[in-house]
Amino acid sequence: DPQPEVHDEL
Amino acid sequence: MNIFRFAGDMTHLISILVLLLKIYATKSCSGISLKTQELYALVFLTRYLDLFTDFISVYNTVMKLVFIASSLAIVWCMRMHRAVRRTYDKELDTFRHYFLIAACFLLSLILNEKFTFQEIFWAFSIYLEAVAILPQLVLLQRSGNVDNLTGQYVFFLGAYRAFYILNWIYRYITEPHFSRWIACVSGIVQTALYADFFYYYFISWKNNAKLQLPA
Repeated sequence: DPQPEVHDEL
Repeated sequence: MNIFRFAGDMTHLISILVLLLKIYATKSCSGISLKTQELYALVFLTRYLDLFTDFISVYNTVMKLVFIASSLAIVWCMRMHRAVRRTYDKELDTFRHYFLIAACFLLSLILNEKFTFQEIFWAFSIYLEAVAILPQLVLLQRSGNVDNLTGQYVFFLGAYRAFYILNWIYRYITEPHFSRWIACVSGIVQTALYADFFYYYFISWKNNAKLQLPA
């Protein structure tokens, strides 16, 4: 189960 | 962070500063949609829930706080400031924005990266941001005449979107596992909504004439 990426944009 | 992302963030910031300048300098919010501003406040409040859980960088944290504070300040001014409130084009600002909120929330329940509280609200904020400009565009269309600062406000907002698309293209090429379909597709939809406005903005700029939208 792939984890969502960290949201690094605004 | 690449130059396109930075340029996008800066034009976003400039658009907000232009709007604050218009409201403070002219004590007027004519031509500005309160509904769009309320949607943006909701966008920032729901997207930046990660302020409490994830730390990316000082830059990110400061920008998030600035976006939340400035959007709330604008809504507060338009609702509560006596002189500013009088200039609000209430009868032109009739877009039913609650439908947008409901539709975006439903979509975020179906299409999200993970079915968790934070990820659902993140997706909701992305969908809502994509359509949040609609009440503003409808208001401009109805009033026909667009004052300089309002025109520049929408122009910088559109520029922010355009830079973010360049940023995604750049990241897609340079980062091996870059895939943010929710943000990219929503961002392209959002940018497309500005296309019409941009067309008339450039026409007026080329002819050195006042920006007017066709009825």
